[in-house]
Amino acid sequence: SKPQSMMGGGAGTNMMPTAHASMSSTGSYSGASMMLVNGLSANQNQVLSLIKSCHEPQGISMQDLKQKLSSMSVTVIRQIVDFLSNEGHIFSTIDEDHFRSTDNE
Amino acid sequence: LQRISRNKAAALERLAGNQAL
Repeated sequence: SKPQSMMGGGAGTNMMPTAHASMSSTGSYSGASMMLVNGLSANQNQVLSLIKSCHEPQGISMQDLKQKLSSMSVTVIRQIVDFLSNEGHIFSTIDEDHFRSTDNE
Repeated sequence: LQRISRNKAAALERLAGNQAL
């Protein structure tokens, strides 16, 4: 993408935020664009609250997450889950595809 | 399952560590 120079006067500065997720550097989260109060993006919060809402002993499965978050790609869900896991919000249970939240006692 | 409680303990530790930052 090239920087578009504004030709013909800058009457309306129409800034298009081009979110370029460079996921190679940190790799931890590319689903984090808008930070909310608790430091999580909207997507991350959505995933976290879904995981929180599940009270099965083995937690929620990746399958369930995929189904309930049909708007998100599997890759994004996986990245978010990895991020939340690294942060300590969730943990994997019976396998790497089942997750529970740390704060739903 | 031991694995779950171990993972949970590790996660709680990470959470505590992150909150301490």
